[in-house]
Amino acid sequence: LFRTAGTLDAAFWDELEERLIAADVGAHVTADLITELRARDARRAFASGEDAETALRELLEAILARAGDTGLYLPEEGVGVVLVIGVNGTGKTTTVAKLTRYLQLGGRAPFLIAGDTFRAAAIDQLKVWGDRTGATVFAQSPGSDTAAVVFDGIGAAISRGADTIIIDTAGRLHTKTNLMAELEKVRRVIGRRQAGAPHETLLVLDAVTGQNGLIQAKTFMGSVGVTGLVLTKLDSSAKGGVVFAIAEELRLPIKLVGTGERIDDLQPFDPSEFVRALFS
Amino acid sequence: SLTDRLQGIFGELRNHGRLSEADVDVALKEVRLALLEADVHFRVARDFVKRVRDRAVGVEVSQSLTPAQQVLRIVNEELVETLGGTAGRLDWTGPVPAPILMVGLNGQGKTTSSAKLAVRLRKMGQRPFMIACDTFRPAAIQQLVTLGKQVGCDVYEEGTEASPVEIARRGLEWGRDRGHTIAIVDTAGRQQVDERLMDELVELRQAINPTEILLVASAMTGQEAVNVAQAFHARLGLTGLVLTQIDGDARGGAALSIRAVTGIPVKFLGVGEKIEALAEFHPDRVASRILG
Ligand SMILES: Nc1nc2c(ncn2[C@@H]2O[C@H](COP(=O)(O)OP(=O)(O)OP(=O)(O)O)[C@@H](O)[C@H]2O)c(=O)[nH]1
Ligand SMILES: Nc1nc2c(ncn2[C@@H]2O[C@H](COP(=O)(O)OP(=O)(O)OP(=O)(O)O)[C@@H](O)[C@H]2O)c(=O)[nH]1
Ligand SMILES: [Mg+2]
Ligand SMILES: [Mg+2]
Repeated sequence: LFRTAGTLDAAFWDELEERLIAADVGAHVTADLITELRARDARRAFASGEDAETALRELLEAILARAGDTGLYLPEEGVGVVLVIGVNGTGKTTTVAKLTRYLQLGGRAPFLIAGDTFRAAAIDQLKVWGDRTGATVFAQSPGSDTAAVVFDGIGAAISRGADTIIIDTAGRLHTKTNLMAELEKVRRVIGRRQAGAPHETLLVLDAVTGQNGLIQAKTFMGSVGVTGLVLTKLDSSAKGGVVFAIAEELRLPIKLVGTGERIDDLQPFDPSEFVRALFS
Repeated sequence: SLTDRLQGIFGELRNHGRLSEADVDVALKEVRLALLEADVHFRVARDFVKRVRDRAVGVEVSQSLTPAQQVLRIVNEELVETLGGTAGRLDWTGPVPAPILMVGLNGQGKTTSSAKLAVRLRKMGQRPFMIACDTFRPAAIQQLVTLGKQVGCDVYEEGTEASPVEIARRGLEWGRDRGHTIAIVDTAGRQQVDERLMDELVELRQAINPTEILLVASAMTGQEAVNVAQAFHARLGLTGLVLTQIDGDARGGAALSIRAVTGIPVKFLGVGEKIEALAEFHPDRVASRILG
């Protein structure tokens, strides 16, 4: 389709495509990006590979910018509620702990609700983090009904004058309709117990995830609504490229990134740093 | 689906006698796309498509199959062959208890799979127990102990103060004294780029000389599956892969990538969160899933 306009030959474009695929950007988003860049090159040739890469970075940053606000919004008055969701093993519980510390540093005092009543030692795990951060953890016994725990937990938090509630939930595959229905019930119960809540519903996504990440985001978004992504394990070798498809199709912004297993390994999302790291 | 796309491409090919290079190349573009969508590593996809091309060009269009079906059959055969079938055979020769070391990235299902494996081995007449060597993650030991209680399987643990190597060594002695035949050693999740943690695993391997070292990885793993498997394999010598979360809709291309690049066989599939949810690996089922 495209004549080789300037200095950039087919080998260059093939290599660029491979780097994007290798970063989990996905075949379709990659094809669109390469098509756009080659069209520009055809109109006015890039002087060098570096120039083409700079243009690519701009395109990627533009995709992220269109996804929306990366800020975390909790009300100034009344209790702010954060619901943390996602498929199994992505780092939800650890993220709840990190977010607790992050908000504490900003002057808030999060109250935690142990909403995973299913998995072995899930409540114990959150309680350890509660001890380490000094945050109160509300829990009932394993096997309790999650919606009931959340309902009672919010009541307990409010009666304590808590300014922030973070709700940890059990990992669940988005394909499990009963578990997604449970999550929808939890969401309804939250709204009923506290008007306007949850203020943030964060989908926790493992950076090593491939194209399934898009389906995860779509399904969770359609089910309970998602206000932002937490992209975890960016300290791995994974680039998390599936977030571009998520940004493009769902306008879902990344709000936070996890960069390790320790309490302070959580940072607000920096789009240009993320795009730069994609190519390092 | 890939079948529909190929059917659309070959729709007009009704009357040709053989699959021409041009026909095959057009079809293989779709196959490559399907593999990438399934998270197959781009180099593995490229090599795979080359092999299929060699087998498909010039093939007589059979009377009973459409050209699309013809190409698909070759793709399927090649996929099943590559994924290859040393299904679920675990090795526990050597001194008892034979150690099985569970390793992998954070949150992939090692602890859950350890308990699942224990139950399966017991059904096969073995006397397995588990050793809790994750001294880092909060409540990791409690998680393994709870699972052990749920299935009536011994768990050896020493809390979080001792080192994983000490716990594993003493655990094996403890297990031997109690007549256990297999020790499933659960370890902390780690990233292969973390040299210190990879060194720790090498030390553990040298200390207990496992008969099996299983990489546990989620079916939703993307392109990094190759880098992860290669690193763990280079440092430890993996004997098998446990692919978890197959009960979701991730296509699982990581299985093909890992198998093709490292030769490691898929030994088990995690097919749910419950303890019974461990299945034997069947290449044909995983193949059709990868193709979508
Ligand atoms: N390297 C790394 N590991 C992480 C990160 N976030 C979480 N983890 C680890 O990932 C593993 C799983 O974390 P959890 O917080 O238990 O994940 P989860 O989503 O709550 O898991 P389930 O509740 O079982 O679905 C643990 O080993 C964590 O220490 C991260 O940013 N980097
Ligand atoms: N749906 C599904 N969930 C699974 C499967 N295997 C494990 N899980 C879930 O995945 C999550 C992580 O499992 P763990 O066993 O804690 O993973 P891990 O590798 O030990 O995690 P770390 O020790 O933190 O590295 C838990 O919520 C498990 O219940 C599976 O085959 N299917
Ligand atoms: Mg959790
Ligand atoms: Mg574990």
